[in-house]
Amino acid sequence: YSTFPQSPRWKKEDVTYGILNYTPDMLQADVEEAIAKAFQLWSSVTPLRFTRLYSGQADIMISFAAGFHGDFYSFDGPGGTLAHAYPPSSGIGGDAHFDEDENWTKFTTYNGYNLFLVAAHELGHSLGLGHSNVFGALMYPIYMARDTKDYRLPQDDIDGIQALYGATPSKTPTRPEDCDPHLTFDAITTLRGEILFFKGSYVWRKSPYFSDIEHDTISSFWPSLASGFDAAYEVDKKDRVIFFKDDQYWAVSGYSIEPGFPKPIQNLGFPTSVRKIDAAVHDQNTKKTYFFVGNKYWSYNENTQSMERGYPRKIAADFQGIDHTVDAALQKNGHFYFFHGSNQYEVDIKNKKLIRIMKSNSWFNC
Amino acid sequence: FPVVPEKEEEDMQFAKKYLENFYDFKEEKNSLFKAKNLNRMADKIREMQSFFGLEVTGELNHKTLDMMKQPRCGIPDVRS
Repeated sequence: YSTFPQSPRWKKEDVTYGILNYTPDMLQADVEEAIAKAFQLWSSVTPLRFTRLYSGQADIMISFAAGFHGDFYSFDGPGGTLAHAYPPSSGIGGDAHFDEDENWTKFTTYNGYNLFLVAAHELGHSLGLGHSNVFGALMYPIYMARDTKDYRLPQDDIDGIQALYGATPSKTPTRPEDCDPHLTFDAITTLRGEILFFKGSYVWRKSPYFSDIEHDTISSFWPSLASGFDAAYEVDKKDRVIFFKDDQYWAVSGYSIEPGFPKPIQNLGFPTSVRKIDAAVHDQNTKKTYFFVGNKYWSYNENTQSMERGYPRKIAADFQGIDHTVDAALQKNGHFYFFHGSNQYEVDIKNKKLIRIMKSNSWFNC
Repeated sequence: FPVVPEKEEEDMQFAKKYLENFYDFKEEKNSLFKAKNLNRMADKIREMQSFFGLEVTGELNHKTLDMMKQPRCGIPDVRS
């Protein structure tokens, strides 16, 4: 491996990135996934954490351009140079440029270049790595089509990036035990008959088809949403799950993020004073979705796609026994389940009366 | 068959551009330094052949040219 002269590196562990524009060769969601997976390759072996910014200037700005594009290194049409990136520093430092005259693809075919592979290489430069003369290394200068499923960083590249940033901290944040009595959740939703419980970057998956609880990371389902959620709910008739993080939301169908997302939560009718929501749950019977923010809640009509009049209302005024904020919410077996800390409150949907209180992880057969 | 002269010249220009982009080759523009340029270019070809594990000959042979034509990253392999 090699580094740039004087080995420039980011002097922090939290590095931001932004996607300035997209190639017309691929779906936007596929571009975002390829970029997110490329960052994960490097964050999985270092203390680095990458956060995407959806506006403003990030440390690493990613763009597609052809020919002359404003720096001293014009691209050269199809073939030849595919992309380039700048070592860590302010301004153009860290930025990665991809030649739009190439055919970009999410596959590893022979009539296009795999964006994930090229982006992973270029982001190596954005983090301070130069080229490697080890054949097969990711930082080898020449493009090599290879299977990207479960692609693992070659050892030479790991040695190089860890020479700059050190290894993954020995104590990687571990998933809490299923039956930890203090277990709390960020968000919970149904999905095609299963129930997904989210905390940090982890997801517990409870399926009616298997007795065991499956443990995954969010990135294994939605790589570009790896850092976790504030709230989530399913509109089963549309086979759609909506995820919320800060003041944005995404719609997914299975593994695919629908194009055009994220969107600002104000699109749903929230006032600008609301910067994030705590929980959301959809009532499949009435087609209404309840959003919980602090001690208030909103009712959203999925048919008219608009907030109902007369909201927000106080949670405690309508849901007796729910005198606190709601971390996560779920509809199952004809009941609502409101999670607060390590407890959950089972509520009768019709009369909104509290039925019983249980531990949040009672779903895990503890 | 012997390479057609124009093709040879074309390859030479391509190689020169490649070595300028990726191996920090700087050509003296003054034609008085033609011999010096050729030596310097041979040195840079050797450097590139060594980087890619090719036989180090300093000559712009077929394999070396082939490697130069592979799709690649735009960042230099060596830099001053």
